[in-house]
Amino acid sequence: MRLKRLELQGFKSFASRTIFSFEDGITAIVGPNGSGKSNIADAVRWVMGEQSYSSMRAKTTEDMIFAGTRTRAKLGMAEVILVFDNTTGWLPLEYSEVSVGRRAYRSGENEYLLNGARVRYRDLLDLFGGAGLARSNYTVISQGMVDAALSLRPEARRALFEEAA
Amino acid sequence: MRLKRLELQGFKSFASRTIFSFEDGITAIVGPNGSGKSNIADAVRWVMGEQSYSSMRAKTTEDMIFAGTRTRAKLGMAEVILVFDNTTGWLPLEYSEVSVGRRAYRSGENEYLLNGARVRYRDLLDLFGGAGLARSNYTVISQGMVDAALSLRPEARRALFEEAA
Amino acid sequence: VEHEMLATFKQVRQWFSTYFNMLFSGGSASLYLTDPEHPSDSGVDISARPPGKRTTSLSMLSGGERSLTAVALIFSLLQAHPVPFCFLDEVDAALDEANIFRFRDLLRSHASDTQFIIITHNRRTIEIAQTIYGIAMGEQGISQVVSLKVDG
Amino acid sequence: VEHEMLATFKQVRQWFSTYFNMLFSGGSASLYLTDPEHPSDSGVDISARPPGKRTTSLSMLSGGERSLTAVALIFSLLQAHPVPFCFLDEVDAALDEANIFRFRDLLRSHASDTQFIIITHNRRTIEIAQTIYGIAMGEQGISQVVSLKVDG
Ligand SMILES: Nc1ncnc2c1ncn2[C@@H]1O[C@H](COP(=O)(O)OP(=O)(O)OP(=O)(O)O)[C@@H](O)[C@H]1O
Ligand SMILES: Nc1ncnc2c1ncn2[C@@H]1O[C@H](COP(=O)(O)OP(=O)(O)OP(=O)(O)O)[C@@H](O)[C@H]1O
Ligand SMILES: [Mg+2]
Ligand SMILES: [Mg+2]
Repeated sequence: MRLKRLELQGFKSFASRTIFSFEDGITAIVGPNGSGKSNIADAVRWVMGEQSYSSMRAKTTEDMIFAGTRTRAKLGMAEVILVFDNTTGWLPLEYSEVSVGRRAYRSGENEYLLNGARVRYRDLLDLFGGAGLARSNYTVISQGMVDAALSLRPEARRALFEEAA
Repeated sequence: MRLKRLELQGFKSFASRTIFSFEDGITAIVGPNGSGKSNIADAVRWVMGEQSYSSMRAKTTEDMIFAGTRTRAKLGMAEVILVFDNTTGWLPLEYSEVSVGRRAYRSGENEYLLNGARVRYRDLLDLFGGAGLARSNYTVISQGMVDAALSLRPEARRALFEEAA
Repeated sequence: VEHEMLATFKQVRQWFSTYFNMLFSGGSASLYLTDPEHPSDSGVDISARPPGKRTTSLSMLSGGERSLTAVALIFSLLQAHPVPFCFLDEVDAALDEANIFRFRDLLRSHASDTQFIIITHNRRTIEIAQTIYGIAMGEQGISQVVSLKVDG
Repeated sequence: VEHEMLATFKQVRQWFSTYFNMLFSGGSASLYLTDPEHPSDSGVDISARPPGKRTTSLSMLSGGERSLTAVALIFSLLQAHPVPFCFLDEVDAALDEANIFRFRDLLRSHASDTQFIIITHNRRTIEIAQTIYGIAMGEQGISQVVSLKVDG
């Protein structure tokens, strides 16, 4: 068991705290057009350290924060937390449960969290890198991007193999 | 009744002469992945004078001609004919039935036909232009391009409205 | 020409907002000239607000919302300037079931002025066609028509 | 590093050709190093030949053939270097019914090593999930979980 939970609050259209628990095997996420499904995939990319806003259909940090609707005011912060079961020691840390988090504020500031404590962005990357999960291109395949690897130039495709090494 | 028939021969995967007759209302084209459906839409773009090969998933004239398979030799020519019912005089011509054709050879040469007689490319454009069908962007919406207009820059969108004028 | 362009623009804008509202069962959308003083040189901006949401930039719309907004634009161009036939290649691919029904209704309402030839994998869209062509790759890797169904 | 990269490349190439053949029920596909002398600087070329056809350049593949070829590549990377979880957002959108079944089989065969979270509108894909989350936009334009189904 690797991924236990994903928690979103104030991230894009998820204004209220929303928790997804994951079991082994296959989990399907379904719903009407515009209901927020791809925002969940963006949240996973974001919390794993993604810095390219255009790959999350956004331009700035503020676009990640709930912008408000006709009946609900905008929020000042977005937070996403990924909780892993680490009993097999897959992540190079002592803990049996590891939570990785990211927060962003309207000021543009981003914070990174490891088991609730603030860490540097660098630390998050090292953690994922050490576990072979470096901002991997095949951990999250965004909508419409399934065949992106086919459109890359040959030199650009090399990055896919380096990550897998 | 406007469009009566579409005839393909040697065009992309349509090696043998294939005829589609169209009635009023809605015609659906269905079939497995890779069976040749989008090649039909490319054929319509092509016979209407399309010169941008990339908009037909090709690079050169030769890509439009049947390239051969494991059991059938390649051909030397591609031909597409569109037959219109012109009883209402919608096309500025005397005939009650008008056929527009395009042929291409491995030499790279392209021929344009009007009721079987060779005409210049210019003549074809004038005919469609006069009938308000100038290489119109909304007569053929290619696969994956439905939201292309949303991705255009504002100046580029103007062309859509000029055609509709 | 400038006068004609402006007249067409206004018509398309009118229909775009009507069709958007119909397809989304609410919300609002509009077209703007970036340079209203010089219509024939001006660009065209699009704004779209699905029901219940704030006006989003087009880039924040979901995959299905983008397709539906684009369909509203295509049909408003068809309405302002009908063409005899229109080929649509899997324009319904990103739509959920409810939006496919709305798309179907719009298609049907235009089918008396324009012949539509629509390539689709969606059962719901196929249901409304009067003629259905089945295409397959034969053993020789050649496309051929394998079946044809014509209503009535 | 160079040695590792080459070993991984060979493994992915092996699986890519196996999975392509499985997904297309025939045909063949391969990966090539553009500069085999210097693997860690080299680019990677892809060739794909659906059954019965000549080797086409990738640009001549159909929409569904491209998706299926990409799926073969993604799963060969997962096979060579498994990751604990994988999010797939509507990767099955262009696939016809027969190819969805093949895609499902491949997904299931990897589900014991990797957790898959898949966003889809396809009934056939939803059928094989152990857990299903239903998302909807509430009246306030806010996304929320509306239903959850967990098998056994
Ligand atoms: N910062 C934000 N604040 C509020 N809402 C947002 C924000 N960013 C995006 N949204 C909303 O999220 C919606 C898009 O959600 P998403 O792309 O996840 O839909 P989806 O469920 O994937 O739909 P589809 O099935 O069409 O792909 C948009 O309508 C947009 O208004
Ligand atoms: N010049 C050519 N000669 C022979 N075959 C060709 C030629 N050009 C394209 N093809 C073949 O046509 C096939 C693609 O057809 P097309 O894109 O029309 O499929 P489709 O029915 O639209 O599939 P999908 O449902 O996946 O979109 C490719 O497999 C390609 O091999
Ligand atoms: Mg989506
Ligand atoms: Mg196609």
